[in-house]
Amino acid sequence: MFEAKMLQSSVLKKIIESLKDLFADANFDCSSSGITLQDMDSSHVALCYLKLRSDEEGFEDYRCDRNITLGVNLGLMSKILKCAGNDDVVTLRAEDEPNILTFIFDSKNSERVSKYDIKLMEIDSELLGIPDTDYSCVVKMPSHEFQRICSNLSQLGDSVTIDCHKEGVDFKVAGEQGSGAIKLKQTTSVDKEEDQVTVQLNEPVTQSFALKFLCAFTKATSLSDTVNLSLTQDTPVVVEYPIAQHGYLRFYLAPKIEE
Amino acid sequence: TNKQGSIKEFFKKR
Repeated sequence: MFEAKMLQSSVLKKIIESLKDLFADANFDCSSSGITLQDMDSSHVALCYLKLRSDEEGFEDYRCDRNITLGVNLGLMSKILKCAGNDDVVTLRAEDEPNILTFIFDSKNSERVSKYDIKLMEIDSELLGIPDTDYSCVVKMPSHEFQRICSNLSQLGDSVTIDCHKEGVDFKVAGEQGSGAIKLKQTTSVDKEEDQVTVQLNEPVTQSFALKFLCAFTKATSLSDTVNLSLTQDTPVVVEYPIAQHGYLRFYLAPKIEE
Repeated sequence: TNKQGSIKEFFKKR
């Protein structure tokens, strides 16, 4: 038996909304330690990795008697989650050898209980080993700022060059019709931690990435006030959205490599 | 010119 009771259905809604356009079908791997999801986009350029820890406060109840994999079409899951109110408590339930995933939505005042079943899919997805590495540079910034940068620069070109150095981080685009550059300096005088830009630098990095994917990742902006960008030369960038009381959602994007 | 790398070039199959 698997049963996970999440206090905020809005969190699950936001996660699925941010994934469903790039990642059509995905396996939720459930174990006693929590729920993980790893998936590649169809072009094998981007990878997402979701971790929801069972011992965090976001779950009111969590039970997973044996490890199970729930293969789900994320478009369908998005439709089901639209049937939940934002303040509803959502319970996910499945048997040990499941064909069906059940969603139960409880309204805050317990006056309305709705239940939906969806058929599970057999998804043959390739799991990749994500190496645990120290990155040359980790940029922490407000998530809405990163969203704005990606959106602004995508109007002029397809790829952004991210340049991390000791003063801050530069985002540059050069297209056929024009070019643009946004410089972010490290902030020291901002009151709120979530408004700060910080750059932890071991080594400077200059790397180009496809804006199409970065813009898609920023659909997760509402999950978190801040976003962390981890970069090392000639390796995928990690775009991480911490999820309060649950864990995190990370996106990995392969760099553009000079031919 | 830049070529788009594949994530599979960096992360090997588990």
